[in-house]
Amino acid sequence: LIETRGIAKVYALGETGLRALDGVTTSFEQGEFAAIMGPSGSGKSTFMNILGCLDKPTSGAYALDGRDVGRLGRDGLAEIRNDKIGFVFQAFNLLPRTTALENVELPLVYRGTSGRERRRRALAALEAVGLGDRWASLPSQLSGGQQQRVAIARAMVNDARLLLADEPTGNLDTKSSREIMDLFVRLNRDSGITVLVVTHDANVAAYARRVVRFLDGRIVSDETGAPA
Amino acid sequence: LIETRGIAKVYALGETGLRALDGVTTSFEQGEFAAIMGPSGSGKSTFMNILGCLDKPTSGAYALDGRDVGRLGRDGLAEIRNDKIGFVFQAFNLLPRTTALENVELPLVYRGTSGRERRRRALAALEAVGLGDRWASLPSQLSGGQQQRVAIARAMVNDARLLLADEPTGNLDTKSSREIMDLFVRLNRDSGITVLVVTHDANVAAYARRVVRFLDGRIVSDETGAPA
Ligand SMILES: Nc1ncnc2c1ncn2[C@@H]1O[C@H](COP(=O)(O)OP(=O)(O)OP(=O)(O)O)[C@@H](O)[C@H]1O
Ligand SMILES: Nc1ncnc2c1ncn2[C@@H]1O[C@H](COP(=O)(O)OP(=O)(O)OP(=O)(O)O)[C@@H](O)[C@H]1O
Ligand SMILES: [Mg+2]
Ligand SMILES: [Mg+2]
Repeated sequence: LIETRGIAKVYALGETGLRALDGVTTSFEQGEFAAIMGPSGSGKSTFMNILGCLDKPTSGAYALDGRDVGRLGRDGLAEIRNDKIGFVFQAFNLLPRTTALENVELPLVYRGTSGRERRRRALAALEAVGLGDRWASLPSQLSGGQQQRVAIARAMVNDARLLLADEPTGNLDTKSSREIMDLFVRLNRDSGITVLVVTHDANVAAYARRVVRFLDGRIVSDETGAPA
Repeated sequence: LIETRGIAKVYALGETGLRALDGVTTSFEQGEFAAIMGPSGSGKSTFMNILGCLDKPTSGAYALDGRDVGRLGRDGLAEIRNDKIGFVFQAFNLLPRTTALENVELPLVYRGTSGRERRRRALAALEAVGLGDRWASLPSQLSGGQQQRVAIARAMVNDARLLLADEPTGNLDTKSSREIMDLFVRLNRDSGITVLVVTHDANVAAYARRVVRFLDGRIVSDETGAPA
């Protein structure tokens, strides 16, 4: 599904650039479940943003589903995102003056799904993360973990083939974390969705079959093991 | 240092209120180090915001350093916050178009500290969290864990007597988490600062001498044990 070759990302910072990614070559097949780990600042979110077509590399090549993503313009990238990719951001990125339900509906609005079907699917996704009763709450009325779960619901509602989750359990208690990871395992196993999870938590990484570790903008290890 | 009696917080939500806190009575002495734990939505951040004078309870009493905080107006509360309390928010709350250094300086600006002393102390706090070389970066140029560490530096810079840290390690890798918790232990042990840490991570809670657990807006257990 995903193939990268020599991806680099250099941010202009002061007099020198900052190399957030320094030649990342890897691939992920459809149906994989992988954890992405590494120290703070090692390039994980930068890599995830590129995989999710939210950002472009400075150099290197990225093919998604056989298609060279580097050649796409803004509209092509947006189309891919809306159609293929569910994203859980590290900073949740909920619209602030918008209810939980409307936040979760948003990918379907971009898709042109009808109002009634949108609402049905958004409510089902909220119930799957234990927040059906809070559908009318604004983000400011939700705890940190509750906001995170709304973001997870939004990522799952468009039946994307690729789910990129950047620290999806950072603000969740152990029980909620397990429930979310069990959801991701079901999506992966039953629907064949490719799941990549950035995490600092070894208990979360243990759900994945493969662990890719970053350090200073590079992949330093890539281990495939038995599922937990 | 802290004494609460029957603290309740009811948010107006739809036709009924939502009881985020339901009669919390507890106390924390100067020099304590306690972890606050509990499921998502159990009232931890709500309680921390009240202890930090960022919000008021619906009912109940709260005395900080012998002073009835409920009787204070806005200016009195702001004075207490700026003078006595360092706060690490769950959502980091950095000013977006402001450098890391300027964000960390902010409590000292409110204090009227001179520019040169402000800058010296802010840079020292950034170096203590491993980000001295990123002092000129805006929050948008920092990773999630780096932003969290800037927030921690800001909480420590005003030599507050009380440090309230809401999920300070949620976005940090294990090594960075240990470094931050070691910093907190040193502040507690060497300077007598009272430290309350909300966390979902048992490894982080293990640094505390006391663990207070919330469930559905109430304290359900309060255990004192040996330090880790
Ligand atoms: N927009 C930007 N401009 C400049 N530098 C950036 C930008 N975004 C990220 N960086 C820098 O690039 C490096 C990698 O950042 P990235 O967010 O990918 O790290 P990360 O592995 O996700 O870290 P964390 O675990 O803290 O979330 C960091 O040093 C960061 O400060
Ligand atoms: N401004 C608000 N308006 C309405 N309800 C709120 C508001 N803030 C919090 N709540 C609700 O109060 C309850 C407690 O929230 P709180 O943020 O204290 O939980 P928490 O224990 O910090 O959870 P987490 O671990 O997810 O951060 C939750 O049900 C939440 O939705
Ligand atoms: Mg990150
Ligand atoms: Mg909270």
